[in-house]
Amino acid sequence: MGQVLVIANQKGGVGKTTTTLNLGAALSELGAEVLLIDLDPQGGLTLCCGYEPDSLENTIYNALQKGELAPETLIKTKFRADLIPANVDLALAEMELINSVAREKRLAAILEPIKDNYDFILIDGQPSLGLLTLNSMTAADSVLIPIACEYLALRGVDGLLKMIKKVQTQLNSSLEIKGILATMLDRRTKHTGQVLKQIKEKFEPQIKVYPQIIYRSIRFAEAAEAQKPVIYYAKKIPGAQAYRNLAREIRHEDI
Amino acid sequence: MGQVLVIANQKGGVGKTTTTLNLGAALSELGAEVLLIDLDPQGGLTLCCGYEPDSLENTIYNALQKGELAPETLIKTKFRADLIPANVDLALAEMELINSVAREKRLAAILEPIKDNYDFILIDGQPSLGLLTLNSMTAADSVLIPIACEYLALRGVDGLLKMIKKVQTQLNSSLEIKGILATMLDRRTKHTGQVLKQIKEKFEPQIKVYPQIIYRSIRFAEAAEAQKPVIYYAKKIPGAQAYRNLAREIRHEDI
Ligand SMILES: Nc1ncnc2c1ncn2[C@@H]1O[C@H](COP(=O)(O)OP(=O)(O)OP(=O)(O)O)[C@@H](O)[C@H]1O
Ligand SMILES: Nc1ncnc2c1ncn2[C@@H]1O[C@H](COP(=O)(O)OP(=O)(O)OP(=O)(O)O)[C@@H](O)[C@H]1O
Ligand SMILES: [Mg+2]
Ligand SMILES: [Mg+2]
Repeated sequence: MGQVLVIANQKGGVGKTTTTLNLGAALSELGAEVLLIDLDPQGGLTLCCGYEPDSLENTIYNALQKGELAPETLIKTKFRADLIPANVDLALAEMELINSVAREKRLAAILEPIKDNYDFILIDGQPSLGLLTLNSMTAADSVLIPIACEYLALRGVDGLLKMIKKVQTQLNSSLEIKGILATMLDRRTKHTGQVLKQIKEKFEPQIKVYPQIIYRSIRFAEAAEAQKPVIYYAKKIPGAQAYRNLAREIRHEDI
Repeated sequence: MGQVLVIANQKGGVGKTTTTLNLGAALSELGAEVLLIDLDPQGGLTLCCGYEPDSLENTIYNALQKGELAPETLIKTKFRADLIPANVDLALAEMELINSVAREKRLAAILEPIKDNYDFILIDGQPSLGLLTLNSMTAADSVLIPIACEYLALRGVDGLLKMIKKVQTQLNSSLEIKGILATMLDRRTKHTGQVLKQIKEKFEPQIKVYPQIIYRSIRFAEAAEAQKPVIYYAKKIPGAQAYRNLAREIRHEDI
């Protein structure tokens, strides 16, 4: 029974796409069947998997519009996982879905027929609390929240938790918070270490803060340019190890 | 005659809020009359100006809803500029405005009566291409595009330029692109230098790439926590000097 996990945080640039890509690749490496879904019109995840977003005819936008997933929308990545890509067309979906019936449930309805083909379905969310994010949370079993160890990223989490509560009461009562993943920690700076401490003090024990921490490294931006997950582009850096350990822990939680 | 400048890029975490705050503070320091508008439900700009977003009753959301700006919505910052704040209520505005008449022109209509009280009105955009961003571009004279010197940020600009073209043909024919501001350059890494080169090769001379470059420094995140613009929190760092020089150049362009 596939577990649907949405990687969400409306604060921009905290590592949502990077986490979806690397957690997905690491879970595939452990032998799990994985589907990645790009739900951001920027198409960052699609790019990191080596596809040109604007060259694709079948994307998640077409599936949301038609209310069903054409089989050719599912494409292969180089690391065994499947991908449902996105491109800038998806920016239209929010305005087009607004007036449709059960508009928050479109994505959940599309995933229903294929959910059991996978162990994990990871959804990369866009940096907003709009209708696409509502769709992703309505379709999901749980939410993983990456938080960059910087002041503004910490402050933004309250708005996200409020939204999750609303979704739990009105749209998806089984939605849980999987946990928080601290990212962009930089040993050279006091500030990021202090924010990590604040994240733990503020959210534990109600919300799990994963022990794996993703340290800042320029290798991540280089890996994106090389269109590879960092766990293959720079295997030995602490961040790559942390994503592999995170995958082991999440896979272990699942069994 | 106030110049309305929107700081926009749908890629998250590239320095939109930091640029609005520091360019605004630096323009105020040069004697210009400045209004800052927070158009992001995260309320990052409101926070950096020392206000608790959720404690405020009058925000840009109320003005958009009523179609007019109550005088008490305008609040003072500690650096002479005025601020129209935002909080998470603004996330509702997108869904509520969708079905209203002339939905893209709400912000422009609100600013009309106060435009001439300022030399510069700076709008901090949220990381998306939705209706609030459309509103900001319809109300603006020009767009300043911060781009972090990292691969994914560079790739996202095409979608933004497409949207600007659409706004120019359908909603606001006088909208111009002020220029591109390169941010998060890190002398210690080859990658950011290469991306800066790619930004210049790809966009110049059609689009101006400002000579001022905002280098990466943890002082920015610390300044946000201290709720001060970095130009006051850490005056001597290269990034603070760059924002002061940028303000001088933009002020000079205006005369
Ligand atoms: N641990 C890290 N250290 C340094 N850079 C990182 C790290 N993780 C991701 N990055 C880089 O930081 C930038 C932001 O990461 P990413 O795009 O994954 O964030 P996001 O939350 O998906 O952004 P958006 O809000 O735009 O969707 C990218 O350029 C990425 O390559
Ligand atoms: N030049 C810089 N060097 C290092 N850190 C920076 C720099 N400019 C901004 N920051 C920090 O990087 C993070 C992202 O910046 P900021 O919030 O201004 O980006 P944004 O584009 O407004 O993000 P969002 O897309 O979420 O609105 C913040 O924590 C900020 O303090
Ligand atoms: Mg992303
Ligand atoms: Mg911002």
